[in-house]
Amino acid sequence: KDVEPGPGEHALQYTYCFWFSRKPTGRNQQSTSFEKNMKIIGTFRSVEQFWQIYSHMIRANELTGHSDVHVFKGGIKPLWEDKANRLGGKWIVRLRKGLVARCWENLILAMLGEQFMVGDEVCGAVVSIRFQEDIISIWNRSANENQVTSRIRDTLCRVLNLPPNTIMEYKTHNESLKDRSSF
Amino acid sequence: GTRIIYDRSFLLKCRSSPMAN
Repeated sequence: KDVEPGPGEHALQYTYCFWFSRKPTGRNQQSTSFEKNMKIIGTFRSVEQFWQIYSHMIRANELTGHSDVHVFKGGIKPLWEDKANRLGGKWIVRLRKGLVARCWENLILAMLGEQFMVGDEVCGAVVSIRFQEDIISIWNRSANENQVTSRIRDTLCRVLNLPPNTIMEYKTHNESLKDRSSF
Repeated sequence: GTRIIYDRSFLLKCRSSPMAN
């Protein structure tokens, strides 16, 4: 869906979509593919449109079960197989319970505000709620561009203001495809 | 080309008073 910034609103560099997915439980588990299980919550092109959607969403720390919220640029699906992601990868940050809401907000604000300074490389960001820990990740197009991935890591460290012992790892989507696991 | 850059505090200000910026 095409959206434009409203009159007097602050345009963003890109259009973005919010997606939501939750791992199906019980008998639905096998019949529902990951893609079918993902729903677009909203599309935005301005700072104001972003807040309108975000303010109505459940905060990341209040999400339950095995759920993920994705914010991706318009035209890019949050799937490894998407053309924009095929050669890409992601930085993964594992967070102990209690930190996710603040870190997730800081991550998306940095992305929307173009703080990463890596051109068109960033594809989107994901927050993944799990039982023991929460995980945030940021996806980029080219897993083999070391300069790009280092810059993303450095910006992540700065904007998230993470505790010093936080574990960060980079995983290519190709590896994820091979082991069929996100993390 | 030119990129539209916003810092965190500006984005947060837009949340609290969208038309005041």
